[in-house]
Amino acid sequence: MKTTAITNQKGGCGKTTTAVNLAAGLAGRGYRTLLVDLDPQGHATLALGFQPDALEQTIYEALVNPPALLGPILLPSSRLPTLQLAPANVLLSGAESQLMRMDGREYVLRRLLGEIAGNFDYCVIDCSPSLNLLTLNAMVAADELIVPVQTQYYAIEGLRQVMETVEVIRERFHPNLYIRGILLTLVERQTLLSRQVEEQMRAYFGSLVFRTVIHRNVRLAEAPSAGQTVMTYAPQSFGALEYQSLIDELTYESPNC
Amino acid sequence: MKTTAITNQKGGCGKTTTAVNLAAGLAGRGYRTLLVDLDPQGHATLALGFQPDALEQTIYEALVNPPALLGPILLPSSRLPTLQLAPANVLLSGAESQLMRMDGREYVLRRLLGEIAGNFDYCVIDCSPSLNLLTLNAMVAADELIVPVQTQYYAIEGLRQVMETVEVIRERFHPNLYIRGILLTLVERQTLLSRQVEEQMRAYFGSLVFRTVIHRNVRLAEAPSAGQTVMTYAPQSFGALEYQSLIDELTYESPNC
Ligand SMILES: Nc1ncnc2c1ncn2[C@@H]1O[C@H](COP(=O)(O)OP(=O)(O)OP(=O)(O)O)[C@@H](O)[C@H]1O
Ligand SMILES: Nc1ncnc2c1ncn2[C@@H]1O[C@H](COP(=O)(O)OP(=O)(O)OP(=O)(O)O)[C@@H](O)[C@H]1O
Ligand SMILES: [Mg+2]
Ligand SMILES: [Mg+2]
Repeated sequence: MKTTAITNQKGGCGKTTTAVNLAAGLAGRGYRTLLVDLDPQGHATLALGFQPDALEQTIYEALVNPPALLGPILLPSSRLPTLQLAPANVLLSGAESQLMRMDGREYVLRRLLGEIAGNFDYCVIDCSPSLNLLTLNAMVAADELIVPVQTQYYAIEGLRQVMETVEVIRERFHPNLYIRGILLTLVERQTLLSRQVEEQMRAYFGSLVFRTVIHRNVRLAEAPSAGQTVMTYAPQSFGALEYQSLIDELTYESPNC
Repeated sequence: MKTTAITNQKGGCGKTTTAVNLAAGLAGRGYRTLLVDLDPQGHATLALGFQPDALEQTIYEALVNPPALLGPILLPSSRLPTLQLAPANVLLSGAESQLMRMDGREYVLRRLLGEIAGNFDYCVIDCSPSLNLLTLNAMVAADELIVPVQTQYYAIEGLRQVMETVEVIRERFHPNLYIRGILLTLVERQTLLSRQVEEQMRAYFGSLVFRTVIHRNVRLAEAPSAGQTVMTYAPQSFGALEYQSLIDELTYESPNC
């Protein structure tokens, strides 16, 4: 199983939109895929059509009750047979203080995912907009990171903080962690600011920036209100096609290992 | 001094843009205004033209070293004489675990602001996209909250979590706290989704939703890259005028107390 965490502490840069549509696109191609919602907002859970507050068990129970397993809390996606979800709801915000007190607190999610790794080809983790212990768990559990970045001024500044955090994690917890790529999201063809930021990002980070760019496309914002991913809600929309081209870039260059 | 915290755990909904331009607009009208950056991203600090990582002292030092005072760390705005900033940078992310260990940890910011209340008419606090102890401190220190909400699907769900958190805070820490209003931000006149969400918000929350709506306007996104607020960067832009009309709504209905 290859595990990718979608992370950036900058809010609203398209983490959930990327995690959900990446997982759905991989499942649509027949890969056995696990989507992990690690954000107490529960937006990845909502995006797959579930009501977070109606769930009896979520990732919270598996994280705070070792040696609980992930298997029993997984939900099958109604529209994509090879996609499963580890859901979250607001209770997850209580995990932070409980994890703090555990031995090996940074490795809790990694241990959980290790138990079910044989059942999946890919795992995608959606993170909350912060660099807290939950997000740390996601980075330690992941093989690679995708960092969505909006082409806006504040977004560039935030990238440095992400990079510095990754360095700390490589030194202290997970030497093999690497940034798979920076994904430019919510790109607006018509504004100078967006074009300028894209040029700056490519100048600074070179090939670390994916060739695929995700433009602002209203179908991507509508899909969650229908409880669907864009892959089933509007499969021919620009949004869906751009996420498909991201998957081409990801799967072509790195055969599953 | 009247203290307003700008908060919503949903990322990218315009918290910083609202906090910075509200504070600048109040200062532009001659009110003595304090802007508090309580987000380790330091975006409100950037928006006023400062380099967060170059600062010797920030709000972090005042929070974790009681009985430190706020006065010595305040920075005057270069363009608006009656605006001062309590800056932040990434070190602030270390405050969470230090505050956890303090007595009266929820009241630390409130005590700090109490010391300098006589020097200002208004105080505006920018919060990070989370419901952690720092944000709790902002809510306990505030007289009122403004909750920016993007007219998108995920945004509606998040509002319930904010409301529930406010109820807990009123019961346990601060009975007089109230939500001054919900501010619709990043509104797109041309999409059906945006209009539908606005209708739903007004149907659910009625007069709690400000009459003023902030439309998507590229000048608002450009201003921070020039180290300015929109009030000096593009004072006649729609973005500036809409924030001015928000201030009209705020100051007309609630004479400063
Ligand atoms: N390419 C896009 N085109 C149009 N809308 C988009 C696009 N990507 C994301 N959105 C919308 O923008 C908003 C922010 O995206 P999203 O919630 O995925 O970001 P996030 O980084 O997960 O936010 P948070 O920091 O709160 O977790 C959402 O309302 C989403 O529907
Ligand atoms: N009305 C608007 N029109 C155009 N761009 C806007 C508007 N409001 C905010 N923005 C831009 O959208 C992005 C998100 O806004 P902002 O950073 O203020 O949100 P936030 O809630 O403070 O984010 P975070 O959750 O990361 O703290 C920024 O790049 C900002 O410049
Ligand atoms: Mg999200
Ligand atoms: Mg902000």
